[in-house]
Amino acid sequence: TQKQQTLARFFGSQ
Amino acid sequence: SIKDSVKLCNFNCSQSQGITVQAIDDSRVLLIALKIDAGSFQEFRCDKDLVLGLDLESLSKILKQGNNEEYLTLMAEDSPDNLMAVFEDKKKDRISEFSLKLMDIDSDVLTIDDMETDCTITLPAYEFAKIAKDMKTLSESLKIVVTKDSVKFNAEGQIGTGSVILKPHTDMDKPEESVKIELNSPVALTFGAKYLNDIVKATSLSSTVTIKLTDKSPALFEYKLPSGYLRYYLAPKFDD
Repeated sequence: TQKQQTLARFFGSQ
Repeated sequence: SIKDSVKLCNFNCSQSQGITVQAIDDSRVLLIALKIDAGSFQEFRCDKDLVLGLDLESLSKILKQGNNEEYLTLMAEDSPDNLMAVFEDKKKDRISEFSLKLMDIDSDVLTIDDMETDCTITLPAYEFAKIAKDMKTLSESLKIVVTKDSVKFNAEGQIGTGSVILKPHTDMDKPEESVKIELNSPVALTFGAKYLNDIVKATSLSSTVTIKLTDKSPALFEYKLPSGYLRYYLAPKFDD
C-alpha cells in the first residue's frame, strides 16, 4: 500500500 | 463546493485581484485556491485591501436565505467585525438583510511554484465526477494512468477491481464534451478517493475540469469560472 503524502512536502510555507 | 473540505477560510479582497481564497484541509493533503475576478460581479468596489475570515458553514446558512433569482450584495466596512449580505428581488419589493460575524483565522499560506507538468487532461466535469463517485465504492484509492492514447482510472478493492478508460476525442458540436490529453511523458499516480470526491463537489461550477499531473507531485484539478477559477491541489500517494 502506498503512503498518503502531504502538501508541505512539495510546497513551501510563506 | 468547498465547505466539506475546509471550515474556516480567509477571503482576501482587493480592487485588482477581486476575491481570492487559499485554504488547506486539516489533513494537509488538499489545497483549495479560489479566484473570483472583480469582473465577475455586476459591481465590485474595494477601497482598501481586506481579509474576511469566514466560517463556511455559517456563510452557507446565510446564502441559503436568498432565492436564486435575487440580487445579492455583500458589504464589509474597513476593519470589519461583520459581513453584511443583502438579498433583493428584481422589483425590489422584498429585501432581506443578514449580518455574519467575521473571525480571526490564523492560516498559513503555501507557496505554489509554477509546476512542470507531465500531462494535462481536459474532460467533461460530470464525467470525472461519475468516475470519482463510482470508483470510491470499490476502493479508497484511485490510480490515474495517462498515456498519449488514453487516460485510465483504476480502482482495486476488497470486492474486486474496476477501471474506466477514456480516449481523446473532439466533439465539434459540443466542445465541452471533448476529452483532450496533452502529454510530455506518461504518468501513473494514485490519489485518495475521499479527496477526489471532495473535489468533484465543484462539478456544477464548470462544464469541464482540467487535470494536470506530474510524477510524484501534487495534481492540479481546475474548474474554470466565468471570470476566475477554483483549483484543487491534491497530494498523491506513493512509497517514500
